[in-house]
Amino acid sequence: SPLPLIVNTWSGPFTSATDAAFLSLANSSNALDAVQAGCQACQNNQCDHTVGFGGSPDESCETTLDALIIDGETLNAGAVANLRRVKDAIGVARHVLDYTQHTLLAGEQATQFALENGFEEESLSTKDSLKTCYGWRKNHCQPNYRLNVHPDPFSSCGPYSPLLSSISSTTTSATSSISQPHSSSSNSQQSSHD
Amino acid sequence: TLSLIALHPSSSMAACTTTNGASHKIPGRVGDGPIPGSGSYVDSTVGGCGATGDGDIMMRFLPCYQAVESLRRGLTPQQAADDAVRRILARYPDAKTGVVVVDNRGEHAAAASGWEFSYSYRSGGMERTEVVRVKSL
Repeated sequence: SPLPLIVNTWSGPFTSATDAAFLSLANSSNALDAVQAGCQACQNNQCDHTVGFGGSPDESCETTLDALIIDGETLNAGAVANLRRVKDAIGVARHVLDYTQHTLLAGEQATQFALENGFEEESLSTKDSLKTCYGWRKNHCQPNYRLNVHPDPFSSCGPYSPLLSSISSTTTSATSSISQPHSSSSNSQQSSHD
Repeated sequence: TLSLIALHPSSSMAACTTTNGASHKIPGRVGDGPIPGSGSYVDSTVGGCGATGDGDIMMRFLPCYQAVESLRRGLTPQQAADDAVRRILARYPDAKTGVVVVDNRGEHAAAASGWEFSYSYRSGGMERTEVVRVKSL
């Protein structure tokens, strides 16, 4: 029998999550506890700097976290989005699942929920993440997700203001906006991803 | 982004996703990770799915919901993963995607576009985790 089984995206440092979840299942915990253990392993290890604290700073140099956990038996789900200043995003998502009737909490209120549930408040920035952000600013804020703004987001930092004529031309045709996206995928210099 | 699926010997399943999103995003931006059906999805009666990639695009297609529903309709994990990615590529040919699918019997497969994607797995009897490299569609 192939069971128990753990499968996850990516390799390299991400195998720490595979092993943590597998060992959790091998120790007779349930599937929900196992996936949480796997996600927490990657959060603690900052896998590839795309998981956990100290990675992917936003324009303001802040790191925020997103997490989701789903019980395949009940289809119950808990999630947090744009979680600020709390490291254990999947732990907070598990609390959303276990202790609320909601599915997704976001932003500052998600942080407040986490603190009310005993999670610690701390900075998610590191020297590396701040260095990444300062380097981005030094490189004229490239790559950049802004669109139809002034100054030109593909050569200049903000603050930005909208170009009203461009907005009207891109929102009047839903078909053209989805078939020819003015998003990260159309920017060849864009290398960031989730 | 880490998306992970567990299949317990009792046949119960669960899935999770955790990520710090995309670098240099506009403050307040949320990607596909915490969206059920996008970052991950699971139904113990059929299987589960995890995804990663260009979150602003992927969240418009709910690829993991699509893949699990494809399993429900009788597709294999490989067919379900391919179908989910091809639906995105039909609209966004340059999208970076990675979708891994597991059915409730433990069969797994993945599909990707725009980069060399990989996934990891470990099952009963394996002493260490194995890695699968996935070519872009």
